[in-house]
Amino acid sequence: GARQSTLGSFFTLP
Amino acid sequence: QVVDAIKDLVQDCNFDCNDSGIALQAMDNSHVALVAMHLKTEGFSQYRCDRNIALGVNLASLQKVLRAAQNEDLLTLKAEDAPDVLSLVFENSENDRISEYDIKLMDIDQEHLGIPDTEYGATVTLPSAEFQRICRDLMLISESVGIEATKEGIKFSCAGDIGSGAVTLRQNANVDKPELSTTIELQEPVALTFSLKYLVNFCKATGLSSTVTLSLSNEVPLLIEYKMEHGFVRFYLAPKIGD
Repeated sequence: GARQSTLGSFFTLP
Repeated sequence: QVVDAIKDLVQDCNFDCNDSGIALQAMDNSHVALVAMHLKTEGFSQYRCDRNIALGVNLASLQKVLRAAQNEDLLTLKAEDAPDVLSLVFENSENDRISEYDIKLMDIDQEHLGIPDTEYGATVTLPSAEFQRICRDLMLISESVGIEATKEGIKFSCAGDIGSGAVTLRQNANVDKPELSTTIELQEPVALTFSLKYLVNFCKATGLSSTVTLSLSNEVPLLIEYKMEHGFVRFYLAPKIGD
């Protein structure tokens, strides 16, 4: 099945 | 209502108070979902904030205290500089009841994520109750939902052990009741897969707005927005990727 990604791959820490 | 909408997603979070109102940004423990909320100054009958301040609140504690308020009570929130507690006062003007509660605040080391400005491939606005219904129905069949936006409409589909299901909404304009319309702005076709568990959780915000807006682009987090008259609650959800 599909793998759940996390937001850390898309959003950045300033 | 706002606390109800987010309390199952995040436990402890900072209410950031400044000149523009009260804002909050927090991720769930698994870092799959993020909630961003803003209650603008204009939404308060009185608002004063002398210095920017972050109120670290346990939402379960806040919820317990808020349950002590009656629906039509006036609510006042107060905190001093460098506060240990958040004071809540509920007032009923009819029988002159005044209820006073304090909840302890906590230091929360919160990392604010930078959310890039995104030109979404598809932006879909639909009745929030309809979206809630679809998510709940499909969750009985599968843990994941495929969301496809094309010029034909927006299609929610899933497959599980007992079978499969799909709901397609076509664009429609309801002149008499615009809140029942479905609008689709499409730059390019989009197809993504998401966990229904999170979507059902976001739907706890349904009471905040009669409509919900889904913004989608391939391979980026879904943005779900519940707009209020003077603010918003937004949820971001990371997609499921690959097969």
